[in-house]
Amino acid sequence: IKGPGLPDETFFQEVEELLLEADLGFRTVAQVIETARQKLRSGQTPEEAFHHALLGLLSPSGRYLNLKGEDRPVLLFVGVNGVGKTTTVAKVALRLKEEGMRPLIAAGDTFRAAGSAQMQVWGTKIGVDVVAKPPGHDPAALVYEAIDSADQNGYNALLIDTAGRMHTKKGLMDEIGKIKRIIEKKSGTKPAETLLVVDATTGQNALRQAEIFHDALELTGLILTKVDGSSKGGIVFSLESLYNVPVKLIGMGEGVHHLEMFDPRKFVEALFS
Amino acid sequence: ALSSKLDVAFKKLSRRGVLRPADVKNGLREIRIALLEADVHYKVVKDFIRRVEEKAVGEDVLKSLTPAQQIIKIVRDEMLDVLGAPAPVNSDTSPTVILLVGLQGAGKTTAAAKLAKKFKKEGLKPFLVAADLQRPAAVDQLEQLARDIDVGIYATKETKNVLNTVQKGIEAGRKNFAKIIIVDTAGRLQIDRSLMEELVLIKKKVSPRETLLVADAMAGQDAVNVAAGFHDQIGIDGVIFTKVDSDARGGALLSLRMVTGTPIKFVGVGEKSDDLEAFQPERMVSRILG
Ligand SMILES: Nc1nc2c(ncn2[C@@H]2O[C@H](COP(=O)(O)OP(=O)(O)OP(=O)(O)O)[C@@H](O)[C@H]2O)c(=O)[nH]1
Ligand SMILES: Nc1nc2c(ncn2[C@@H]2O[C@H](COP(=O)(O)OP(=O)(O)OP(=O)(O)O)[C@@H](O)[C@H]2O)c(=O)[nH]1
Ligand SMILES: [Mg+2]
Ligand SMILES: [Mg+2]
Repeated sequence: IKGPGLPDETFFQEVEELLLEADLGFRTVAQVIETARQKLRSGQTPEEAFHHALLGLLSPSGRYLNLKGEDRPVLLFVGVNGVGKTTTVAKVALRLKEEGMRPLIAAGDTFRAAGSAQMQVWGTKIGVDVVAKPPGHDPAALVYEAIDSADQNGYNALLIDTAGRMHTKKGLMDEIGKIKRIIEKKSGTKPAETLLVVDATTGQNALRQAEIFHDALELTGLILTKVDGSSKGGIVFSLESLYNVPVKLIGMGEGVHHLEMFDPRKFVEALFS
Repeated sequence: ALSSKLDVAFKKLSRRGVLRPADVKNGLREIRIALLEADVHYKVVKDFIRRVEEKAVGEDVLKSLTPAQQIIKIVRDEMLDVLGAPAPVNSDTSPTVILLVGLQGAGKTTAAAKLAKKFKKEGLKPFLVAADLQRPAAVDQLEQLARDIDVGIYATKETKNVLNTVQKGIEAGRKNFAKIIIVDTAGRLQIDRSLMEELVLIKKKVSPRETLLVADAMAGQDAVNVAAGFHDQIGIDGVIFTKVDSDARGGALLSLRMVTGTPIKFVGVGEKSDDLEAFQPERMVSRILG
């Protein structure tokens, strides 16, 4: 799109295919092409037209983690199975620790084999305390205890890892709703962040995930993981434009420092590279 | 649903005898949208639509079917043709070594336990090898699952040498008189050269009877690249399609098939060790079409 000259229909077809292949989805791609055409007619270059059309889909909301509002912010990490929640909790906890905070982790996956153990191993690796219970322990009760522990021991941030759950399972969505209500009742306020972790390789199903999780929990942000893979993660454009929930962080590797703030411009650039 | 969309597109055609190219084009547009929204790769969609178009143009509209139904039938038949028949796991060698590979989080470790439970039920003694030495508590995870289903396992945390662990694990399986040895590996990107070389070396040294790609049903367009990457570099004998209990349409499956030609062996339909089913092509077609 940086080339000289006026774009012809072949150009639009090529861009359409590039955007489809990036998982923007049929409807969003049509929307982008239409917006870009208008911008081209008004004199923008192809590069400007497409960049603006894409950036225009993204949420205008702030992309920093909301940590300032209270003395002990609670960050709740949710999402479907295998997307990278546990790993991301570790990454964020270490980031907060490196920025001078005293985070506490609640190993809220008491369901999956070694779910809690995995979070505990991470806690040891990064030097952050973890509240853990034996498998089968009620996750809502664990969260209740973790909030107590945070308050009694002077931690100033609480990160809650939860079990992977399909948005299609009503019982599991009820459970996470209950966990959130416990946080609200115990803290007297909503979690500072309710973050849906989304795998960059996910296709259009990410929209269903966001819809159901947002409905149940009122999400404050998204975290896009596995951006280091070959997938472009273009589902972000539909996610943000449909639900107005901003991607705050991106995971770009399995190492604990592979976490970055989401940069819309860089993300749009990467689409075309 | 697709059928009602096609009904609208073809409302005017119920009296005519033959589907004309223009009529077919309208229907194909709806089908293209349905397939793209189902996560089928756009190139696969292009190719697929072309094949359907060839079959649809000039066909008589059967007296008993509306044009929409006829086009859908052609699409279904074509998709069934692409998806192929379910294939079993080959257990003709003794022991049969099955190597599970795939992206991070696809469901390999869970699939290893599911396969072991299934073989145990069928009277084929299974044995598990925990060869993911990288992910925190991965060995613990498979050990716990092995305990849950009461299956033998080789699990060590004393080393980071993956090839060595695989070889020792297979040896332990043999000593255990196991008929099927299932090797769980660490998730990896097909674009990660050193981790893909690790798999190439394992395959070379151990010659698994089956190398199965464990792939997530929620995957989007990139599934094509992942499948091609694994197939080209190490060769895939079959696919286990996981998390089919989500409401993902699963179009990645069509892409996987058209690009690699590898048979679909199983689908994962939940988190428990019982949640493994045989691949059912008809059900998958309905799901992809929406
Ligand atoms: N390449 C890559 N892998 C990642 C990233 N984030 C997580 N992973 C890997 O993805 C796999 C799953 O990560 P987990 O943290 O266990 O995911 P989860 O959402 O907690 O999984 P469940 O609790 O089972 O639902 C692990 O192998 C991680 O190392 C990332 O940004 N890039
Ligand atoms: N709902 C559902 N969840 C599944 C299915 N298969 C696996 N899972 C879940 O998906 C998550 C990831 O599964 P794992 O078996 O840890 O995936 P993996 O491929 O071994 O992950 P890595 O070793 O990190 O690459 C876990 O929460 C599993 O319980 C399935 O068919 N349906
Ligand atoms: Mg987890
Ligand atoms: Mg695993």
